[in-house]
Amino acid sequence: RAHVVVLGNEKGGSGKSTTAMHLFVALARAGKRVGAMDLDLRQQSFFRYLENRRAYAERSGAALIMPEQARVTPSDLPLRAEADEADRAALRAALDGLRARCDFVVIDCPGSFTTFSQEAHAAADTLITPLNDSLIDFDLLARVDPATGRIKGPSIYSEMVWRGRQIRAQAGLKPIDWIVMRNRIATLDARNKRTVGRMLKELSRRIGFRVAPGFSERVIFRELFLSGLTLLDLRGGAEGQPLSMSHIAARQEVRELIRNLELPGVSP
Amino acid sequence: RAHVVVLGNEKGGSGKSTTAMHLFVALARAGKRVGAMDLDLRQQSFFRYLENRRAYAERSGAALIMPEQARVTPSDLPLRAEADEADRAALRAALDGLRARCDFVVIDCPGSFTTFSQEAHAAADTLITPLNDSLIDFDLLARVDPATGRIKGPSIYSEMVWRGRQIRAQAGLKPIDWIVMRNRIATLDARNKRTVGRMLKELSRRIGFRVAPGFSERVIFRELFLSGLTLLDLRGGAEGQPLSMSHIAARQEVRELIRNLELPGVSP
Ligand SMILES: Nc1ncnc2c1ncn2[C@@H]1O[C@H](COP(=O)(O)OP(=O)(O)OP(=O)(O)O)[C@@H](O)[C@H]1O
Ligand SMILES: Nc1ncnc2c1ncn2[C@@H]1O[C@H](COP(=O)(O)OP(=O)(O)OP(=O)(O)O)[C@@H](O)[C@H]1O
Ligand SMILES: [Mg+2]
Ligand SMILES: [Mg+2]
Repeated sequence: RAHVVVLGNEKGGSGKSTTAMHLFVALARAGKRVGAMDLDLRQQSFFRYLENRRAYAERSGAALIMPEQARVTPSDLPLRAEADEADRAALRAALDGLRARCDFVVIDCPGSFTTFSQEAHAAADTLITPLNDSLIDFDLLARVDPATGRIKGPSIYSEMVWRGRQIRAQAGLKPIDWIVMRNRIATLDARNKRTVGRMLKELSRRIGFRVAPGFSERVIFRELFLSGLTLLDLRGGAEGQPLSMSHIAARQEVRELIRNLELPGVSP
Repeated sequence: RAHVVVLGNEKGGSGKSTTAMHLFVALARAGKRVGAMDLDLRQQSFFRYLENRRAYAERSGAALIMPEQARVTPSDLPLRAEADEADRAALRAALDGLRARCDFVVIDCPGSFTTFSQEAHAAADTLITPLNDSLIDFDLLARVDPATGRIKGPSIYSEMVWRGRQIRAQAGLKPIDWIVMRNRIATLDARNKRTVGRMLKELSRRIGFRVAPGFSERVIFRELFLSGLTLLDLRGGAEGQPLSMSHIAARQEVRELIRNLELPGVSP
């Protein structure tokens, strides 16, 4: 049965879809069969990125690996409690299908609370939470006392993860491996970076996650969307130019993330 | 009656809450009475920033302007259609209260589609949509043909704005002044920046918004959350140090945004 990797963070724009895409390509290039779900039903950034990838492969003749994609449709039952139950069942059915045929399933979640997202968090063997280096983003993980800078307690997204863990424990499944990954790390940000780093370290012990170094702020992570490519697909540069130092460093960051994830059967 | 400014973008992490906070402080320091609403009911980043501001004022004795804040509670009616209607009425009631007592009302919307957010878009005299310099963010405004780079048509967030305009027109209100504001602009990003800039220019003519230069990527926009301060509140630096070149440039960006908004009775 496939190992399920969920990209989750209720905070918008933290890098879930970007990380989902790069994780998929890294696993696929490592020879794994990868399934994919995009639970951000309106935005569909992950699946749109894949759509662009398929289109690029078709018009260029390039052989570009694609995942097996499974979709869910939200229930239109008028009573919310019934619609939620139908959604949970729909997600489990779609996921079970992928799990039977793949080595890994990558699930991208929305930057909001939905029944699909909560259910995915309960289905996660590995949960990756990308996080901007910002106390605004941190505020969704934990409340910080503004007077003392000390952590007061878990916040709404930690509670969502805790609920996922609870559901999983009740089902007798092994615990979620929760990794918080710093993203869009700026070069000139020493004081703020130290503050966020210190708080992450403290919080990781309290609520049970590991911290991964993650990705720097790099244009290469966001300029290839239309081509459906990632920097991992580029050999010597998109137009045959040699890879820049920044590309090489970016590749190293993706490799480092994969290594930190400690996924079964994967050595980067 | 107050002029309503809405921060909207279904894309998460584009900078709505950050811009809402800086807009509030700029208007308040210009002597305006400002009302505030935070329709991101779970995250509440805008109102949490204000909570930190109030706490800072109390413990430091500093006189820090606060807006008049109005809250809404989501309906718990079991039938979705009834709950939506109750939510729309609740928003209008809260907003009417603020409008009667303030010069401006700043409404921060969530990075997701909600009834409250759609209703706020219909109530907007000015709508500010912050946008990362990224075709992933742009994808929520318009679909781009990956083969040609041409704009194919409006996407989910543009449709949300269009719906707001429709509701407004039916109510006989004057049109929304829609401003798309580039945010987190990187210094080293020439090619991608040009691409996004070109597409924004083309799209602005097609679907009817103006483009404002916006804010550069600057740590100062995200490191003051715990203090509840913004760079506009700093005189000569938070610890009495002289303002850096970056702070002065950041202030200029905020001033430039205010100038571009062309708000009634405001000259920056
Ligand atoms: N390391 C990075 N360097 C540069 N840009 C990045 C990086 N990571 C993400 N981005 C950009 O930041 C924005 C947000 O990223 P992304 O859409 O992946 O986040 P998300 O968490 O999926 O957002 P949402 O909550 O809306 O689903 C996008 O414009 C993306 O291109
Ligand atoms: N100009 C900027 N420079 C540096 N950091 C910024 C800037 N604008 C926003 N940020 C940071 O980017 C992240 C997203 O900003 P913000 O929370 O304001 O976006 P949002 O659109 O309100 O997100 P959501 O959709 O989750 O409500 C935050 O960590 C914030 O501190
Ligand atoms: Mg996403
Ligand atoms: Mg926000």
